[in-house]
Amino acid sequence: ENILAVNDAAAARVRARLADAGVMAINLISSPGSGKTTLLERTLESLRERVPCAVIAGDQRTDRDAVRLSDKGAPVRQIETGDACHLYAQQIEAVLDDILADDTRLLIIENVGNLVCPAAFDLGEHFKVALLSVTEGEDKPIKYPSLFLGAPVVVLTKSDLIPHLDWDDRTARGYVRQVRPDAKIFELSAKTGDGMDRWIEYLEDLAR
Amino acid sequence: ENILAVNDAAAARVRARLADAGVMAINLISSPGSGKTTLLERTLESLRERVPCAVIAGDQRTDRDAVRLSDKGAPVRQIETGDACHLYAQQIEAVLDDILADDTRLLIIENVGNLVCPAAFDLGEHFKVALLSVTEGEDKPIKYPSLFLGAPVVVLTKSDLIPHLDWDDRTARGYVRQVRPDAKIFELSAKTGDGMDRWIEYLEDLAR
Ligand SMILES: Nc1nc2c(ncn2[C@@H]2O[C@H](COP(=O)(O)OP(=O)(O)OP(=O)(O)O)[C@@H](O)[C@H]2O)c(=O)[nH]1
Ligand SMILES: Nc1nc2c(ncn2[C@@H]2O[C@H](COP(=O)(O)OP(=O)(O)OP(=O)(O)O)[C@@H](O)[C@H]2O)c(=O)[nH]1
Ligand SMILES: [Mg+2]
Ligand SMILES: [Mg+2]
Repeated sequence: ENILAVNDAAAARVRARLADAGVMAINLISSPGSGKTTLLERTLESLRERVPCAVIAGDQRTDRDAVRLSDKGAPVRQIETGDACHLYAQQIEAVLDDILADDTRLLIIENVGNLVCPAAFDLGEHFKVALLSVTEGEDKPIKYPSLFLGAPVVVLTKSDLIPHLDWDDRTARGYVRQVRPDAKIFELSAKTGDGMDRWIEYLEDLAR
Repeated sequence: ENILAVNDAAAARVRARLADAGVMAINLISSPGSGKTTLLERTLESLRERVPCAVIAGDQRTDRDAVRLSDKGAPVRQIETGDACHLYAQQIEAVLDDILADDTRLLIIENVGNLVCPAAFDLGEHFKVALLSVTEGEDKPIKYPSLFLGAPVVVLTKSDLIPHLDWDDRTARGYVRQVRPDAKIFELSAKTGDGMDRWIEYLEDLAR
């Protein structure tokens, strides 16, 4: 299908450019409101002056996420996708010059909140990171397998809310592994900071 | 675009059939894990022996939602959409004979968890009902306007969790109305039952 072919050609160019620039890129994908932007707020604060980052935020409308992520020491660009339920590689390619500096080591893309569409569109990233909020229910990986199949890293978010929910951690991790046996799983609360150390260490290591 | 044209032709046929049968149909749309199925579980229990209902559940994979909604006294069918991020009207049309009885008055469709795609695909329903969980953040309506623009009814779910969140009700309702000024808003907890009476009364009235 032509749309996919055009996207993938752009993704290949993005991938080559990031390789040239020595930049690691991750594509954060999850349902609306799973905590992507909040996680990125805390992440950028922790990595500031340690790992030079760049951020691309995608949303149907508004630049609210980019605004929240600005003044954290990393260049940020917002892409409004309009009716589209996911970012396209062409959109990533178009803003790279604006956000990549000579010393950039980590590019983080926050995709449009959606558990389905972004899974199908390669943006030229090194890999996808799927977020699943503990408020969404344990069975999301098996009900929305296309994303989790392609995500080697999964972040379970809002862990601070677990005491107030029916969330069963073992069950949730079991479903993640049922779809992606080799998934690397993080569980954290961007709000309280619980589990954030391990996530930050992982990113620092990734960007080495 | 051909896909949309084929869908809308099927939606017109569904709409005509439901009108013939005197059945009111609503299309429940929200993010994954916003509480659609849990709301339907309690709804079917409340409407049992009062309003004959039929249910169609859509998911990428599994029949978990249909299984949860079975043995509530209403015929239920699961549609697995595979890679698709939304139900199609043709899929609804194909199962109507299985679930409509002579006395059916209310058809409830639980769409695939997604805030974007389902907004674009008419299923032949009377109207869309958008769900927004208080865990997802107040700004979803303005960030994902295509759904809320087309939803005359909005249900704010999981209200029992508000004490543990930063949720601001006035702000949230303000954003809903910014996109859809005439929205009828329900706020409830399917878990505790808070606000459910008003929702059930509304459905009984709708199905009259
Ligand atoms: N309790 C708790 N709430 C959180 C946490 N992280 C995020 N939230 C809340 O969850 C809501 C959504 O957070 P966001 O970070 O905007 O979510 P998002 O995934 O970026 O949303 P979209 O970009 O619209 O898809 C907000 O009300 C946050 O305050 C957390 O660790 N704990
Ligand atoms: N605290 C609380 N949790 C709820 C409520 N309603 C649903 N949940 C929880 O939210 C999670 C998801 O609920 P579901 O009803 O499966 O959500 P859904 O929208 O049908 O999910 P998908 O069909 O996969 O999109 C489950 O863990 C539920 O127990 C509520 O009113 N209060
Ligand atoms: Mg965000
Ligand atoms: Mg459901």
